[in-house]
This record gives sequence, C-alpha cells and structure tokens, in this order.
Amino acid sequence: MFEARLGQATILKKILDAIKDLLNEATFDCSDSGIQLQAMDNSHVSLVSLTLRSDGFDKFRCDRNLSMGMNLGSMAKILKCANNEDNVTMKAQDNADTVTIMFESANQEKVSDYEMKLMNLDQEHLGIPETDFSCVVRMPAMEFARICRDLAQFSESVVICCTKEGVKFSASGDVGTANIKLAQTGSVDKEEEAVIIEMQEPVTLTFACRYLNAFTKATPLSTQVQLSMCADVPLVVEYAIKDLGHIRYYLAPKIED
Amino acid sequence: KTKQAGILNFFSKK
Repeated sequence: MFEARLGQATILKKILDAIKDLLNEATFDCSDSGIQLQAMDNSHVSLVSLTLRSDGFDKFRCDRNLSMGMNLGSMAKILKCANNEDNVTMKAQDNADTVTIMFESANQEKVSDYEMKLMNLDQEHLGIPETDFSCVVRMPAMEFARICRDLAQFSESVVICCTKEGVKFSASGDVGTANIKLAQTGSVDKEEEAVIIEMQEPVTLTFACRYLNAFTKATPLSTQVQLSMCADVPLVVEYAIKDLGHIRYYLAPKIED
Repeated sequence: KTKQAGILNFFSKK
C-alpha cells in the first residue's frame, strides 16, 4: 500500500509544471524515504531529478517499493481539477496498474477522486558522478528566469562566465550581443534577494537557451536557484522545494565543434 | 561553432 498526502495541491501542480515541458512521461519511484523521479528529456540533452522526502508529506506510507510510470499530460489534466488549497492524496495498492489521486476541499465538503492508468516505462537510471564544482552561484530564481527569457531573444545559446567578481550571461546573434552581469551582493535585507558566488576557479560554459528556459518553469517553487558549474561537465540547476525536497536539472554543455 | 553534447556523454547507465 502506498499513500502520500500533501496539504496543498498547489505544490504538486507547480512540480508538474516544472517537469512537463521536458518530459512526456516519467516513473515516480516510491519508497519509505519518499518519492524520486529521474528522467532524461526526449533528446537526451538534459536530466531531471526530483526528490520529495517522506517527512515533508502530511502523511506518507509506502509498505513496498513501488515504481509508478505516469503520463504527465494525463496527470496535468487531473491536477487541473484541483483547487490550489485542496488537500491532495495519492494512493496505490502494491503491484497496482492504477493510481488514485484524491482532492479534498479545506472544509471537507467536496471530495473528488481520479483513477489514472499507470504505464510500464523502460526506465534507465543514470549514475551521476560526484563533482567538485568550480563555481556555485545562488541567485533569485525570478532573476535567473528573466535573464534566460531575455537572452533567448538574441541567440540559441547563452555563455555563462563566472569569476569571483560576479557572473556574466552573454548571448550573441544576428541582432548583436547581449551581456548581463550580476555582481555578488554585499549586504541584503532579504536572503532571497542575494546573489552569492562560491568560486574555486573561474569557469566559462555555453548552454542552450531552450533548456534553461524549460528549467525556469520551476521558478514558482523557490525564491532562489543554485547554478553549479565545472568545465566540461553538465550544469546543475537546483530549486529547493521548501520542507519537501528539491528538483535538479542537469544540462550537457555545448562544446567546440 | 559549438555543438550540443548529450547527457549520456557524462552520465553512465546504472
């Protein structure tokens, strides 16, 4: 028996919004430690890794490890039927071929349930090597989304250059060149507005705007985003999900042809 | 010119 309950459906809606542009379907691996999802996008350029800890749920029970393959378009249809403040409960029997998603209004006067067919997905888990990153940047998630959106107008690629002074995002194309520099913030009143750079050595990497923009669909989950970079390895874009876990996107760099 | 690398160039299948 698997049962997981969250106080607000809005969190699940935001999580789905953060992955459904990259993935058509995905396997949710459930165990007593929580729910994990790891999947590559269709073009095998990026990898999405979602971790939801069992202690972040209002109620969590998982008697036996369970892998639930879900069509994310179908899940999105179901979540559209929930009000943001509804409680949401996911339930499945051991070895079941369906999952039940139930919404309850705060006053318990409206209860709806949706049974969704599960899929058998060929899932390949990838081993992600430990990396000592050269640069780790923490910045407001909205600012990162804004930069990715703005620079995508000028080029398919963005160059991220990180030094101890700051981080520079550049794009160059037919229109010309765009550069956005962010300096590390001095003192800020609010932690969520800070730009913090931890640098071991400077790094310059090129990434496809299309994927960065897809990752920023996770912006509503978190006030801050963390970018971890190292020469010739995938960028890690991480959004914390408060009290519940995190979503990490890995993006392979563009390399010299 | 740059070309897009694949994620499997970096991460191996378990």
